Amino acid sequence: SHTAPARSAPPVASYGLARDKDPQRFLGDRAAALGPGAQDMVAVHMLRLYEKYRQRGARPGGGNTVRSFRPRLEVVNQRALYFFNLTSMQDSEMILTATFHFYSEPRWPRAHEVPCKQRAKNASCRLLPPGLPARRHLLFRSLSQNMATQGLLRGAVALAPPPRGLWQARDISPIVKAARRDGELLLSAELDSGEKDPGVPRPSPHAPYILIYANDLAISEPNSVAVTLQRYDPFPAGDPEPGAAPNNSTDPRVRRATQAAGPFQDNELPGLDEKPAQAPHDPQGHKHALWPSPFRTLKPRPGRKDRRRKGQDTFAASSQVLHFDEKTMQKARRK
Amino acid sequence: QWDEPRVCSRRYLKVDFADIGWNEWIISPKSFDAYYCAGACEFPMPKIVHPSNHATIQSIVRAVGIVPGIPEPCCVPDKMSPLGVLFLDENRNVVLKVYPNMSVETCACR
Repeated sequence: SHTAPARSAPPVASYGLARDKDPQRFLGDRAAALGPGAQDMVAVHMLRLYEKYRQRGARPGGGNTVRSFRPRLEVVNQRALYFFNLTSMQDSEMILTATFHFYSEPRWPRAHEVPCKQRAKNASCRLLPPGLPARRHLLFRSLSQNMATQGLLRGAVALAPPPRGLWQARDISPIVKAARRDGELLLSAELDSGEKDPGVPRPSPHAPYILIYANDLAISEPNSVAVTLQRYDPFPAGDPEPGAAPNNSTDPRVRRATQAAGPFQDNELPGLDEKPAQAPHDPQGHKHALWPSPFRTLKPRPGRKDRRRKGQDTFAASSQVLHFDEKTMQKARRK
Repeated sequence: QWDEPRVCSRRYLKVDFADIGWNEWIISPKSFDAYYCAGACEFPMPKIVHPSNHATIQSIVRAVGIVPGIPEPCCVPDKMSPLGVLFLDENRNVVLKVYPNMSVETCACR
């Protein structure tokens, strides 16, 4: 198996606040490139990696591939779970590093009232200052596509409360590699603060995301660009579009009529009315000699002299009638 | 294109991903300078076409004409450079891949 080069991914990384607070500002005109609704932090991060590569040729994470994964938010038993579908990773991609990026703000537990001990004249009930912000844990579980269970707990990461709201990153390479080895490419992440009703977060540009830095061992294959970027067939296999070609082939291109539809003055060459040359006779008498085979049978090459003579009479024999379709004829008439 | 040199050399080609229908999922770049190689590898081949030893021998054998039907060597890319492409995968997640051999730097007769 691929041993990733020793690379100490930052156990804790936190980004400058200003630029990340408002991804749109950083994106600028490149936001259009990402399409609507894709202007979240993961898009900003990936654009930044791309710019870094483009300007300095810096290989992202020491490999040739970076895959980002946006989560699907689900609430299970009052808890917010972020599901990441890692199935788009290719078998040829050897994972170097995987990082989990999340935005967190300090959570102050609610200040609570202290019953007054004695009702002194001038004492008044006072509130205890709020305790320390709650410690939170990141819980990772992995499950295979069709399992309905909670999944196998793959790791728990204790989080120190942040001094203020900011993005952080954690290295989850062992968790992702183990889950992939076991074929469980659905990962769930839970930000557990231990509170009873933490309140369910709504989808926001602050949703967490996963980045996987990999080395695609198949990228130097000839034509590797086609494997990931050539997606010609816009229709899913086996479901021809209504406008498909009449003979039900999956090819969506419209076949043009070869025989002229209406009677019109065809441009038969005057004085040449022999039939076109028959399909070459097949000495072995195979049945397909009657049907012109889709492939032209190779004829032995005639010598130089009769090649010249043959060229003349085949021209005379084979091209008496030229067919043009209606559109071409209209254009010709107009000219 | 008409005033291009006859000899094997690099020719300019800008590829716009919209022209090949890939622009829907390619975020960046929208186009890049790919170049291509074209031109003759006639005997005698000048140094500028960086002929390989085999191409030199093939070119001489063809010029001497002892063995009929030997074609002249081909003008192909020699040094190439990679291209980083940012695109959306089938799940519309953003992916960055650095593809090798996407742009021609030099051509040669092979």
